[in-house]
Amino acid sequence: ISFNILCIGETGIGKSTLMDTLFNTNLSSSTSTHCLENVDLKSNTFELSEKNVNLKLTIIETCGYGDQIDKSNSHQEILNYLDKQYESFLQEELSLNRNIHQINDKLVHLCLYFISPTGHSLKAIDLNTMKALDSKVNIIPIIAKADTICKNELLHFKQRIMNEIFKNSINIYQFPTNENDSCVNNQNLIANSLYPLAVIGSNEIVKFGNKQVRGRQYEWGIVSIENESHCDFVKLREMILSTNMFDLIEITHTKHYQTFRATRYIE
Amino acid sequence: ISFNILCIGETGIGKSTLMDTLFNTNLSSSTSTHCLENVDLKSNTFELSEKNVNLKLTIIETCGYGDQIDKSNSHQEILNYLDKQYESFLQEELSLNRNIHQINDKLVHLCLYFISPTGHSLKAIDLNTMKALDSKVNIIPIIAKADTICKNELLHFKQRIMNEIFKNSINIYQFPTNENDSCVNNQNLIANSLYPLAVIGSNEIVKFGNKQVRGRQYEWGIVSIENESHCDFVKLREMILSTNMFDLIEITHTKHYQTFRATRYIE
Ligand SMILES: Nc1nc2c(ncn2[C@@H]2O[C@H](COP(=O)(O)OP(=O)(O)O)[C@@H](O)[C@H]2O)c(=O)[nH]1
Ligand SMILES: Nc1nc2c(ncn2[C@@H]2O[C@H](COP(=O)(O)OP(=O)(O)O)[C@@H](O)[C@H]2O)c(=O)[nH]1
Repeated sequence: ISFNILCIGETGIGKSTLMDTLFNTNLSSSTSTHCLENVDLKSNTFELSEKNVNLKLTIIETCGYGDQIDKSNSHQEILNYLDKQYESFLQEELSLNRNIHQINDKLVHLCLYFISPTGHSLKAIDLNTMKALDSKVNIIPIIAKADTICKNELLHFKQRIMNEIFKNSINIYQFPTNENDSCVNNQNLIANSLYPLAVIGSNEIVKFGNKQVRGRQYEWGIVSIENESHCDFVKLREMILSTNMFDLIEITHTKHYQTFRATRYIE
Repeated sequence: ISFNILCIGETGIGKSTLMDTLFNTNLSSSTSTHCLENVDLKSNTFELSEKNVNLKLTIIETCGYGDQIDKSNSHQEILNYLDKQYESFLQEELSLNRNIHQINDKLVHLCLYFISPTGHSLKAIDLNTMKALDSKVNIIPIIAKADTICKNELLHFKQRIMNEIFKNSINIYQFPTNENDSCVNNQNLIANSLYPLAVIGSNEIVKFGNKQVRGRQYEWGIVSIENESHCDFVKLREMILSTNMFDLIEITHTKHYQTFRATRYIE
């Protein structure tokens, strides 16, 4: 199966680290610069095998997003990339040689939008970008570096963000709650109520009691990524990699790709 | 004595909270919006009495800094404000009615530049703004929300920031190390070596052992602002409010104001 994730967020917001945490990889070895003149996209593809499932995973990350003095073109590069994937998928579908089992699925199935943990609300660039992309890709907004925010602040921050998302009619992806499996429906209902999921990522293994866990070691304590009272990371991983991966892929094809195709036929 | 501090930093970076922590006030009661169309400056003045010294303190904070889609005018508003203070000081100095003991000193004696704790380096907006203002005001760069960064990451982050500051020839304020008091010289030498000071601010009082301290309570531990192994807050407060307050005021008058006056005479 091909699964393609796009990570959008400012430099240093923790995209590489979160991807490494999600997939147990080590992509975030280099320090990024804040001085790119334009938003760029860098992509890594690798194979993962788990429980007899071969997963071909592609992670696309923005570089320099939000760094430019003039941010008005911030989402243009991303929009171009998404359209390019839809276009080549369409061409392959239309081509006479097509073999439906061999169409390389390079559509972006999930866009993780990293929200800066300011504690106030969304920035203009967040609203603009999400609005520009919400009919093109499944967007799941997440609060990055959640270890910056205390528990009581986090609740209010989540509420303010969700209010702004609804007030601006931004269509974010919601985990489906009308599946045949009521257990899945319940899990998804809970996950939706935790939006935006507040995550922490780490490339460090720290000693926590007698266990070795992924975490961040501070002078005042140790954050354990897998501890659900520390952050929503476990919930995010479960939601996007196990419970709803197929829904994310399906919605991309049955909704977003169809929207693209319809728009192309009109032209 | 009048002491005027300008805080420059993005919305939600912790300016109000840090000022409240420094002066035991409660200015940060309102949630800021990220949607101001232009950078604005808001100012609060209050009187503090400590050890027979009456301090007339004015805190000026940027609003909406870094939020605009087009950030190219970010420092213009600040530049205008600084020049306006120098201009009215000059006019008062030149006026025939002047009473040297009554000139209201509204010059900005200290500019705290809040650096976002990305872990990478300075942003383009940081370099641009500091470069535009470094001949106008004493700039002390500080790393905000230092509880976001682990100890080992912090050392590298500080080094990268200082390298960029020197590489871009930005004149930041350094605590004086050639004073008559060798004890002060030593303290200042140490403080300079800790640049940029990494600070944490808090409006909450938390229970730490059997003490009530200003801090931030996380699920994994309690950050105590006054604890010098948690952050450089105590060092910053000591440096700017006690050891070097007069130097900051003096340099503003003997160096920055004189630079302004010279430029005005040339015009
Ligand atoms: N406090 C905190 N720091 C993080 C977290 N994730 C990553 N970092 C740190 O933030 C810095 C930038 O992370 P990186 O993944 O390179 O960000 P990217 O530029 O978005 O890819 C590094 O120093 C990381 O150690 C997190 O969840 N919390
Ligand atoms: N982690 C962390 N959060 C902070 C710190 N200082 C302030 N905050 C939080 O950041 C948010 C914004 O702070 P505020 O002072 O209003 O930022 P301002 O917009 O720059 O004035 C609030 O939720 C604060 O509680 C800090 O040192 N560390």
